[in-house]
Amino acid sequence: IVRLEGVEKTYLMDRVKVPALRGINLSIEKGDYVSIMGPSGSGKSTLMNLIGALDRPTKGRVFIEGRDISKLSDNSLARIRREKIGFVFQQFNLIPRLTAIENVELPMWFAGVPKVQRVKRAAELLKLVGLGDRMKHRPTELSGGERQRVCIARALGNDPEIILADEPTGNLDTKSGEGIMRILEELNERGKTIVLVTHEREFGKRANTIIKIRDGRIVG
Amino acid sequence: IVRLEGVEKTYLMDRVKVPALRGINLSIEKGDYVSIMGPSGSGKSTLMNLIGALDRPTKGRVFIEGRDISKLSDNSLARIRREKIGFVFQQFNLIPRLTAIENVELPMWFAGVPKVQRVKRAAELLKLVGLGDRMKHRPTELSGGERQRVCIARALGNDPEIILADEPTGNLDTKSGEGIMRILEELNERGKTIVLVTHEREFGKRANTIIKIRDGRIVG
Ligand SMILES: Nc1ncnc2c1ncn2[C@@H]1O[C@H](COP(=O)(O)OP(=O)(O)OP(=O)(O)O)[C@@H](O)[C@H]1O
Ligand SMILES: Nc1ncnc2c1ncn2[C@@H]1O[C@H](COP(=O)(O)OP(=O)(O)OP(=O)(O)O)[C@@H](O)[C@H]1O
Ligand SMILES: [Mg+2]
Ligand SMILES: [Mg+2]
Repeated sequence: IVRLEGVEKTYLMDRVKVPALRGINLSIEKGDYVSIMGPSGSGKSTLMNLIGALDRPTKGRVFIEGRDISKLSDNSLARIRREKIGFVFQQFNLIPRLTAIENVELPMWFAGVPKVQRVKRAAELLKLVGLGDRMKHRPTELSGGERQRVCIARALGNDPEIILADEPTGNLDTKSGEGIMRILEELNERGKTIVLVTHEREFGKRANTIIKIRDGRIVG
Repeated sequence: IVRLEGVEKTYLMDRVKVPALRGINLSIEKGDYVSIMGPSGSGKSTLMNLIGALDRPTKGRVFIEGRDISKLSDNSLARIRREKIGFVFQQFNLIPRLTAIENVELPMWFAGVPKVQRVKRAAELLKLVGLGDRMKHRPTELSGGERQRVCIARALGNDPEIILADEPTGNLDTKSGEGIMRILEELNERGKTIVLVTHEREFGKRANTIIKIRDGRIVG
């Protein structure tokens, strides 16, 4: 469902180049459950941004459902992301002025879902992640782990085919983290493709396919 | 070194009160190594903010080195924080326009440390946390775990007596997380008081004193 061929990503700073990814060849099957693990700074989030078409590679090609994303217009790319991909970011990025439920509604609003349906779905998703009593809180009125769970709920609103979760349990106690893992496993049983970046080995090894990354390359 | 007596903290929202802490009695000995563990939303960060004098309780009293912080002026409180307390926040809050090294220098600049010394110390601390080659990067040019490590370095600049670390390894792979734990243990061996919030049981149980919190109360 996602394929990367010869992908490189180099960040350019004033006088320095940072080669974050150095030649990635990767094929993710539809319906697979993949975990990506590796040291801090090894390129995991960069890789997730490319898989999720949030960024373009410096070299090489990225295919989503067989389509070369470098050939797509920004509009087509945005539509694929909106309809097909649910992204849980490592650093949250919730909208501070919106409540939890409004933040969860946002991708559905972009996708044209009518108000009544998206409020209902957003409320269900927040209850699913244990935030039924936090719906009206704004991000600054939530704990770290609560914000993380709002992000998880938000990623699921449009029932996406592919869920990309970058450290979704980094701020969660073991029990809440286990709850999130079970949501991901249940989505995978229903045919969704899951790509999970995690530093928790206990969680990472439950995936079907384990990818280890080090210094911008896939190893082992 | 820090004492909380009958401390309560209630957040006020438009029509709702959120009792985040409901009667905390806690005494932290100088030089102790304390870990605080509990479910997401149970009040750990709220408690850390009170211990670190970043917030005032709704009821009860907080004493730092025997001084009731409600009796102190904002200036005196700010001076205690600057000189005595190093805080690693759960959600980072680095200054986006400053580089990593400038972010680490900031508390030292506030404390009046001369330029040459603070640059030297900031560089050493960044090397200590493995970011010697990332000093000129701004926060948006760093990975999640790298930002977290800049925050850890920043907390140590003024050689504080008390280090409050709220989930300092949430974004770090096991090896980097282990590195941070060893820095904290080494600081404790040198007499520093460590208060660590962590959801990683393996790390939490290495503390001298373990505090469990649930629904705003200390339990067990
Ligand atoms: N400004 C606020 N207004 C209203 N409620 C708040 C505010 N800040 C925090 N809360 C609530 O207070 C409770 C405790 O928050 P706190 O951040 O202390 O939890 P925590 O134990 O650190 O959680 P986590 O492990 O998820 O970081 C949470 O349920 C949260 O929703
Ligand atoms: N905009 C940027 N400019 C320059 N360098 C960058 C930029 N973004 C990331 N980097 C660097 O690229 C490398 C890979 O970053 P990435 O965020 O992919 O790592 P990661 O594996 O997700 O790390 P972590 O586990 O800490 O989240 C890091 O060393 C980082 O410093
Ligand atoms: Mg990352
Ligand atoms: Mg917290």
